[in-house]
Amino acid sequence: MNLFRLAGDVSHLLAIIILLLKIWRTRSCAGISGKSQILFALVFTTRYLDLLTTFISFYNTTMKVIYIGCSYATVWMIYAKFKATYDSNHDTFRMEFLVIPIAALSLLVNHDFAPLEILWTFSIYLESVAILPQLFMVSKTGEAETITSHYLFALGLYRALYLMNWIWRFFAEGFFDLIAIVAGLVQTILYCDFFYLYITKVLKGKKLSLPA
Amino acid sequence: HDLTAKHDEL
Repeated sequence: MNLFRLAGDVSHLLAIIILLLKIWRTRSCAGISGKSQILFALVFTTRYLDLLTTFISFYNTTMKVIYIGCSYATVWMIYAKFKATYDSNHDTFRMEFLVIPIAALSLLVNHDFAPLEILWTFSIYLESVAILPQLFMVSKTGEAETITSHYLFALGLYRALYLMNWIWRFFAEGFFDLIAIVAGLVQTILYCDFFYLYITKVLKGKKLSLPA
Repeated sequence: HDLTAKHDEL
């Protein structure tokens, strides 16, 4: 464990909690892409099956359980509890255009053709594009609530911190995992224009609005 | 190093 990875995990946990509280407290999931949340639940489910097979540490197990629990709770709130506030007209990204090619890619490019490893690879690839329906929805509505932009910032920051963690681990431990690094780069790059808008607008107290 | 041994990151 190093500082970058810990900061990344904290940022990721913060993002998940911000979203959960936003929906629960405002009793509304307006502006939130349910599809992205389904994809995140799928990412955690396929990545954390090793909860059943290997114990790494108390921290590792606890965080995985929290991530899985919160992501399913978020999906449940969007599609059941506060379904009336779900904006399905603007959440139109075709998830199958992401899941199917990535499933194929994870069968072709992986470290080991074993079930758990293929699922882990699928999860890493899927996570890199899972935010697309949400970014697509923000661009369609042309704006995002401030709390949603904080959620997106924390979520984007987490993988950027992981990139720093992998640089650190490369020099400190000689460890590197090219699949995770390439997917993490793609994932972070997808947030770049959002990061620019967040820093130039939201941090100046303005509302996040995309140029129409 | 065997990468698949265990993915110790979240």
